[in-house]
Amino acid sequence: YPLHGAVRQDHPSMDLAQQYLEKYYNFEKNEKQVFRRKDSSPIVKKIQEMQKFLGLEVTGRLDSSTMDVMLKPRCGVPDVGG
Amino acid sequence: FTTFPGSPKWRETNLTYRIVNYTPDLPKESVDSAIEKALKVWEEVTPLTFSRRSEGEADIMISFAAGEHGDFYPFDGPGQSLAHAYPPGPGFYGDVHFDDDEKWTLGPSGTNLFLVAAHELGHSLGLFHSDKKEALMYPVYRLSTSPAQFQLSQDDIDGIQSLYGPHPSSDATVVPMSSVSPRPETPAKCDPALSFDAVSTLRGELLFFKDRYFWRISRWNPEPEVNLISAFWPSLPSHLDAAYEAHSRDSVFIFKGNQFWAVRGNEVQAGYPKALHTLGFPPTVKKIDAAVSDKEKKTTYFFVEDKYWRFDEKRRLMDKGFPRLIKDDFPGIEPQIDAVLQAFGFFYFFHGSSQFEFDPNARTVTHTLKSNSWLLC
Repeated sequence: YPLHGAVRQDHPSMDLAQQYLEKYYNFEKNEKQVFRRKDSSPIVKKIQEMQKFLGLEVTGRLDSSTMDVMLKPRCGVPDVGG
Repeated sequence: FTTFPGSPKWRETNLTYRIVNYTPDLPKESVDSAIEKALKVWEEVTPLTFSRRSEGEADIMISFAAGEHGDFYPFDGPGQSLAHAYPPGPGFYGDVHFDDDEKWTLGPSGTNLFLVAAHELGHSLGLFHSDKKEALMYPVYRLSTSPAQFQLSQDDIDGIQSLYGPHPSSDATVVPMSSVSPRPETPAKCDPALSFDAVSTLRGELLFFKDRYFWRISRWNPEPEVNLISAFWPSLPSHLDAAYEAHSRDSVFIFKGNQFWAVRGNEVQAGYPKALHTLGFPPTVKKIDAAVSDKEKKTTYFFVEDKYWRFDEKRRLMDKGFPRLIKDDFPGIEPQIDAVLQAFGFFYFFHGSSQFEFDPNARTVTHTLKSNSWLLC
């Protein structure tokens, strides 16, 4: 997982992250995503929003603590935009 | 803690619940006792009481279901979403659904029904999610103690008591709760002179904007619900000019002066407000009067005084050959339109306290109504 620079779209954690953000954070479904660490990219902003909402360190990256939370079972009520 | 937009809460304190069906994972008695314990958690810190119904409609209908089960939020197999619930209100509001693809248990293994039920019932009573990890209303499932030792966090207590006040027997000074009556300055929905600032659809609902408020009507809750605009979209202004839904983008565009915002559900999108001219309007246009988007054609009409523009939602560009005169293409519709709504294949033009139903095929006004006809007056 390259910490700096583009992350390939087909990386398995990308699918999980995108699905999680679509389901619980109102992330627009058909956004073409490059998980490049550009602070302005929509996906980075959504990751930051999720991290802030859940009291995680706000990095904008799919770091291990963020992925851990995404893998955990949770309430189905969306945190944003329900 | 947070509450749902508009802070919906139950007006009654004696609420009813019904366990509609059962999971095969547990004996019925175990499900009953887990639900009773979960209700007791909230009963102990509020004036609320819960009585069980065995048939018919109850305030809180509790059921188990898997996958698609008749609402907007299908379940997703084992893991991920465990359950969900709706805020206080009529019909399916207040109801709790458990994902029956989970392995429901009363202990630490699998998914503890008591803990999830207590969280979801918090939603049924009006609490949204908390960002405090120790709170019951934190969205991520975490069984930290055995159910017997479970205690609400102070955050949960503060949240629910912000809606209902403390339990009568507690020594906390009881602040008399004003009966929830419409705010005095809420516009009277049946005033014959009522006019609207803007009207739009939103995910199957109808929104009627007026001053700082909007009425919300849906097929599943025909009684119009009035809310402050700021309760749902804190960064939006009031006294709007126009609004329309671009269905293909699940977005509502809201206009005031020479700016417009985009919202998705109750989330204002980043990068807004934008300037009107970014849509292709000439600099002479300082504000618009009304807007409506044709769902099938993915074409939006912007009305400004006696003219209108046509906008292609697919290309996100203004069509050539505009503006055109409203009276040329919408015979019978006078300028200075307040709002436009598309429904049942008609365009409904709102002009002061009057409303004109326009058949776009026959290109004629087919009915004249009062503007507030939609609010069941």
